[in-house]
Amino acid sequence: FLTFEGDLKWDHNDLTYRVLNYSPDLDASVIDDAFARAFKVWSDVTPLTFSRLQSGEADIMIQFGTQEHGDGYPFDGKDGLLAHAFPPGKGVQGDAHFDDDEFWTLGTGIVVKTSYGNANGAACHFPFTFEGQSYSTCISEGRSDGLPWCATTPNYDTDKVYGFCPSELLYTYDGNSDGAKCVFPFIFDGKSYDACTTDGRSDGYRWCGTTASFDQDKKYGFCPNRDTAVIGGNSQGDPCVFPFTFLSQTYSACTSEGRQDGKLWCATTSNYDTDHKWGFCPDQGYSLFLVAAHEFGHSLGLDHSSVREALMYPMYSYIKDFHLHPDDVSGIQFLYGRGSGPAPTTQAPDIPDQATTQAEDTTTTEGDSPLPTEPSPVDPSSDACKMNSFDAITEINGELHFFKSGNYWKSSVSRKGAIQGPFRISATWPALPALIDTAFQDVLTKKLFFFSGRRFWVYTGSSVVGPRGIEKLGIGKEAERISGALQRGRGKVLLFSGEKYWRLDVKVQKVDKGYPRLTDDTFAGVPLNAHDVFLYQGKYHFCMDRFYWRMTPRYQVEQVGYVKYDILNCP
Amino acid sequence: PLHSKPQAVITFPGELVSNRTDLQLAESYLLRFGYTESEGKTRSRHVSMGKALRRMQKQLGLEETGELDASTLDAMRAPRCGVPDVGR
Repeated sequence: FLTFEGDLKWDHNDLTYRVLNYSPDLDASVIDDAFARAFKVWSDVTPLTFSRLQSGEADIMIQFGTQEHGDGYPFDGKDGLLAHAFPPGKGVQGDAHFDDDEFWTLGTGIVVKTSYGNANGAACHFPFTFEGQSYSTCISEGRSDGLPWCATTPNYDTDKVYGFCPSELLYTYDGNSDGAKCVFPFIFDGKSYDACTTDGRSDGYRWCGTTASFDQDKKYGFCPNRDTAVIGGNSQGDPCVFPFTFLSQTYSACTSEGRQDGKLWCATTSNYDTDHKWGFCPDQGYSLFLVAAHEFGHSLGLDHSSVREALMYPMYSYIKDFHLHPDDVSGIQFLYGRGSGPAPTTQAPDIPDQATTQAEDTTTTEGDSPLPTEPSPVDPSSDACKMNSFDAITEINGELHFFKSGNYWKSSVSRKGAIQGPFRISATWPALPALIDTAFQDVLTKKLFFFSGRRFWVYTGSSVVGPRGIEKLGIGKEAERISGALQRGRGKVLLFSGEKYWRLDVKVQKVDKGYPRLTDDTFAGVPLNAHDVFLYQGKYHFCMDRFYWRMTPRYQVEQVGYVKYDILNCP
Repeated sequence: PLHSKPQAVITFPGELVSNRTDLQLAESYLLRFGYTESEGKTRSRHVSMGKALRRMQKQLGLEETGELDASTLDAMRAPRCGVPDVGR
C-alpha cells in the first residue's frame, strides 16, 4: 500500500460525511446504503467512525457530477475515469466525487427499486410475466395513467406483487420540491415543456417544474432515470426510442453498428440520421459501493496500491463477495491503528537484550564442532501459530526458521504444516541475544549471519565471530538496525534498513560502492517499513505485521497474504 | 450467400473520448496519472515515454516491456479511479 506524501491523515477519528446530491441511476436509499456500507469497510478495521450530516460542512463531502464539475479535474464521459477523491484536509480535501456519466449500479446491472404498490419497495424482477407475456423492462401496460410498473416476483399473474418504477410522473429528487412529481406542461423561460429537460443547465442533469410555471414559482426537481434511459452520449437519461433509423436502416433493439468498440447504443428519437440524438444502452454498470469504498480510502489518506487484488488498486473490477484485502487493512491501520476490531492474538513481550554489554569485535568461540547441537523444544505448548508476527524469518539448511523473543520455530519447506519448536535461541547459538532482527545463511559457505541492533554475529557450525558493529561492514549510523536480508546470487546479500538497502559482499564482509539505495526505486509496491525481508523459494518476502508481500525476481508483487496461514501453514 | 455490407464507423456527437490514436491515448494517460511530466520538462520525448511506460507497467503489475503493447493499451482503456498513481 501507499499513503499520500507526508502521510496525510485526519487528526480526529470521529469523521463526518454529507451526501450533496444523488445520481438519477439509483434510488436515493440505495445510494445512501452503498455509501454507508463503503464507510463501514474502513470503520470495521480502524478506530474511525463515520456520522452523516444533512447540512453544513462535513469532513467528507460527496457529490455526483459530470465532466468539469467545479474542482478543475474534469471527468471524461462514460467509462474511463469513474470517480476521484482528495486526501484528508480542509475544504475540498477529503471530498469524493463520482462521474455521473457512468451507469451506477451495484455491479450487476440495473437496480430498479419500486415505490408504492404492494411490494414494500422491493426491486423489479426481470423478466416477469404479465397476462401471459414476458417483460424485461418496466411497462405501462394495464394502466391508463401511463405510470411504469413492474412485478417484483417472476410472475405477476400468479403472485400479484408489484411496484411502480422510477419515473418523473411519480417523483423527483433533490431540487426544492421535496420529491414532488413533475407537472407537464411547465413553463420555463417562457417556453412550454412536456418532458424533462436539460435546458438552462450546463451539467446535463434532467429536470422539470413541479408546478405549471417554473418562471413564476421557481419550484423544480430532478428527474429519476427510467429503466430504459440511456447512459451518456448526448441524451443522458432519455429513453431509447424503438424502432429508430440509423444510416437508413431500422433498428428495434440496441446495436453496436457504427462503433468499433462493440458498445451497445440506441437513438433517443426515431431517426438518428436527422436528429443525431443517442446514448449507450444500460450495461452491468459500476458498483457504487465498490467505487465509493475505494474513493473513501483516498479520503482517509491511502494512495493507490500496486497489489492487483487490493481495493486501492486503481483499476475497477467487480467483486461479488467483497472483503477488504490485507494490503488495504495494513495501509489504513498504518495510518489510524487497529481500533476495536478483532483483538490481536497473544504476543509475547520482547525479552531485553542480554548481550548489549558485550564488547564488540571479539571472537568468543572457535570450536571444531561442525554443527550446533540439535535443540530440544522448550515448551511444546508455545505455539508459533499464536504469534502475531516474527522478529526474523530465514531459511537455514532448507528449513524456514521463525525467530521471536528468544525462541525460534522451524518449518520444513518440503513438509508443509510440520512446525517444530519452540527452541531457545540461546541453546542453539549461545552468543546471540534474544532479539534477532535479521538472519541469513550464505549460499556458498553456509555461514550464518545474525543481526541485532547495530551488531552482527557470524556462525560457522558452532564457532562464532562477534558481536561486531555493522559499521565494520561499511553501514553508517543511518541504520539503527538491519531489518532484512536477501541473498543475491553467490556471495552477495542485500541488507535492508529503513527505506534503504546495501549490497554486502559476503566474502570481504564489506558493502559495495554505490550503496545505500532507495528500496522503493527497486522494490516498488512493498511496504517501505517492512520489519523483515527474506528470501524463500526464490522470491522476495517483505513482512509487515501479520502480512507479507511476495515479490518475483522481476520485482512484481504477486501476492500479499498472511505469514501465519500462507507460510507457516497454520490451520 | 449474403454479402455483408462494409461496417460504417461514425463519430458520435458528444462523445469525449473519440478516435484518438494509441500514441495520443498513451501520452495523455501517462501524463494524467503522473508517469510523465508536461512537455517542456521532459528531455527526450521518446526516452521518457519508454521509461514512463515501464514505470506504469510496473505499478499496474503488467509485463515491463517499455512498449505500447496490447495489454498496456487495454490497461489504459480500463475503467479506473481518477487519482494519479504517481505524484500529487
